[in-house]
Amino acid sequence: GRQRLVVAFEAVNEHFQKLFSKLFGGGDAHLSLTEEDDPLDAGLEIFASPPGKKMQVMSLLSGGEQALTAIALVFAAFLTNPAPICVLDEVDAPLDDTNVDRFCSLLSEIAKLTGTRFLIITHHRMTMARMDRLFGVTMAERGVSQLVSVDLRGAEQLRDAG
Amino acid sequence: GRQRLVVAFEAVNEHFQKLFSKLFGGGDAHLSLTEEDDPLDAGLEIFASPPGKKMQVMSLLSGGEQALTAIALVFAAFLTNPAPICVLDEVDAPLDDTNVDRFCSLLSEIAKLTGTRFLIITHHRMTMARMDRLFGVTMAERGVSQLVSVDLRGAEQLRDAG
Amino acid sequence: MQFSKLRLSGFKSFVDPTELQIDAGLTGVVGPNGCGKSNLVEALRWVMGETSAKQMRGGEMDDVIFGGSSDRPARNIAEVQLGIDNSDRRAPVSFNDHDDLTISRRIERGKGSGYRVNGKDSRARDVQLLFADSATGARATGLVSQGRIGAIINAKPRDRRHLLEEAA
Amino acid sequence: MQFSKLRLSGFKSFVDPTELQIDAGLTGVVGPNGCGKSNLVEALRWVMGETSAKQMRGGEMDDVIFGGSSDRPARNIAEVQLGIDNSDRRAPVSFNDHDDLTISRRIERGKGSGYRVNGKDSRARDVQLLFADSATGARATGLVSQGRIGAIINAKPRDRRHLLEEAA
Ligand SMILES: Nc1ncnc2c1ncn2[C@@H]1O[C@H](COP(=O)(O)OP(=O)(O)OP(=O)(O)O)[C@@H](O)[C@H]1O
Ligand SMILES: Nc1ncnc2c1ncn2[C@@H]1O[C@H](COP(=O)(O)OP(=O)(O)OP(=O)(O)O)[C@@H](O)[C@H]1O
Ligand SMILES: [Mg+2]
Ligand SMILES: [Mg+2]
Repeated sequence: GRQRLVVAFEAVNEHFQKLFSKLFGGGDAHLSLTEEDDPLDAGLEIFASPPGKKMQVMSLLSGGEQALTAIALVFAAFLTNPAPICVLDEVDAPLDDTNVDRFCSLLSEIAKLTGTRFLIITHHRMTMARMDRLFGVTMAERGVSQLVSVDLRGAEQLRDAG
Repeated sequence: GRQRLVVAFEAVNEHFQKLFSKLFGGGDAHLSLTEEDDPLDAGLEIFASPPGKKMQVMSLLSGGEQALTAIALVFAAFLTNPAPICVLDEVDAPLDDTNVDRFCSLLSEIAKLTGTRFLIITHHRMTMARMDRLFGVTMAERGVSQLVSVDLRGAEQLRDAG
Repeated sequence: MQFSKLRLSGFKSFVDPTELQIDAGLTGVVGPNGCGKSNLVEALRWVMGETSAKQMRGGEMDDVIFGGSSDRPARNIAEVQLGIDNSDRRAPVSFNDHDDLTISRRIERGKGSGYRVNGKDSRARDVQLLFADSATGARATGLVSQGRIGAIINAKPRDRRHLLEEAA
Repeated sequence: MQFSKLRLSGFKSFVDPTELQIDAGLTGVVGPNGCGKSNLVEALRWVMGETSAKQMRGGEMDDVIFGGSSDRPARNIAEVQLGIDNSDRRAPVSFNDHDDLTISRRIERGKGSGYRVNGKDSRARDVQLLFADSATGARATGLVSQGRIGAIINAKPRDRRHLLEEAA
């Protein structure tokens, strides 16, 4: 019980620190287990300092900084026990273009490292441009979804079609 | 107590139905007060059917459809008792370009109708293009915010600068 | 073991038979609000053994069956098939005779759902174990649904612990 | 009554004096993640009488004072001023002698905060009433912070009732 949790915590924390500084282009972050009477009840606290800022609890970061930190945490847990598939549904929504760029670079790196296949749902033009292939979902007939293969140009039109 | 709540409910519901069909380009929606022993404990349930879809509870809609429905509700409450200022912090994040376009049209309409001044924080290029003026916030010096007036070209650069 | 394709029929807004190829690297999925992108993620979660209707954004599991639109009548059957490339032969023993595996789940309105592996009836438990052995499944960390990142940010520290447990 | 400008000094990441003009129509605010956009919204909420540090994303109210960066020392004072155009003379009686009103709030580390209207000390209560009379204020429906739309979507029906109460 407790031993396995501590071992997992150390592995996830190590990945988390590396991934955080990849996603933020620097800075520092770490996880900590909250002190509880029963160790199996412990919670996970997240501390982070984007480049040039003071170390603080995640709740004091901005909306986009929190999202990027949470993405680093999810990928840290994923890399501790990689799976053949990873699906991300609009996780890039609160990110600005610089952070989207670093996010996409990390995706390519993980895909090469683990061989994981990614399905990425996005509205960001920059993310679309970094994909190996694109599928569009339309409702040409109201209430009925259809899947079509598209190129980048087609994807942008689809995005605007609505 | 109860009487005021029912009067407010009716006013908000009337605005909500009109605003929903403006934001979705059609469709239908309405609010309902949940039945409780003490009427002052009642909750607000939201029913909506985007164009061509069946009427259902808001939780069955897509992420973007839910956001647009919640925006209609906030504006309905706002219009019931309009204020001189309205501030929206990245409410357009989950919306596609077609919905952003209708959202911006509604903003302009409300600004003309009530004289309300709007501050709109956004990452969407289309929303930026529909503003009367733009301010950029930068952290040229790490950890220190500065405000600059920008044009659309400058805003896009700022968005990409990070 | 690699995922190679996902086929839907009568599942949520995908009333017509639909096939999504899943190849190596990064596959982007785009489209307007409300067109069915997240429904694809739910199809994958469902065929891997999801047991909770709430996780499928529904009130009961029958809500995954196409409920009709302004021009089409509701259906009574929904099916999702997942194609798996098992040429590295790493599937659990009971499924390891083939290079290709097809896992399917089919539901009939009012009658519940059942699973098949390469055409043979299978128990939900066996299908769930098949995926758990490859560090994936209906509740895997790698299936990040819409709004999940926001939920992690707003969660109390105790509620984030399952991220560790999954990694253990 | 119209809002015309917002001035910050030492408030959160706006350590240097900063002025935001608020004109008619739609004013867009843009910039990268973490640069200080939402801090502007909090400055407005704070000067209008916010009493909860949690609503300002802090642990205590002193957290609104510039806490330092890698190159600058922390400050001990923060101040926000809100310029109001009252030429339509619709402010409450006690503030209605002037065409222009300046509401300011100033906090000193460890010593709490105080309000002034056109340079004269005022009670928090009077400032809050000034805004309530114009259907606005620190908790007004029209101040939609980041994440608020998501919170309304995920709220239970009972928690959405305050939207009605505000409108009543
Ligand atoms: N059983 C069903 N039968 C028919 N349609 C359904 C069913 N269940 C859900 N839907 C429809 O699917 C739509 C939602 O699709 P989905 O959530 O996948 O959209 P999305 O592409 O992810 O949009 P967004 O970009 O806003 O997140 C809803 O409008 C809903 O009406
Ligand atoms: N008292 C303070 N002193 C100095 N800096 C502060 C203080 N309080 C908050 N900050 C900094 O302000 C930054 C957050 O700014 P803010 O939330 O306004 O960003 P934002 O522009 O809204 O970003 P996003 O687009 O990600 O939402 C944080 O990085 C935080 O470190
Ligand atoms: Mg979606
Ligand atoms: Mg923000």
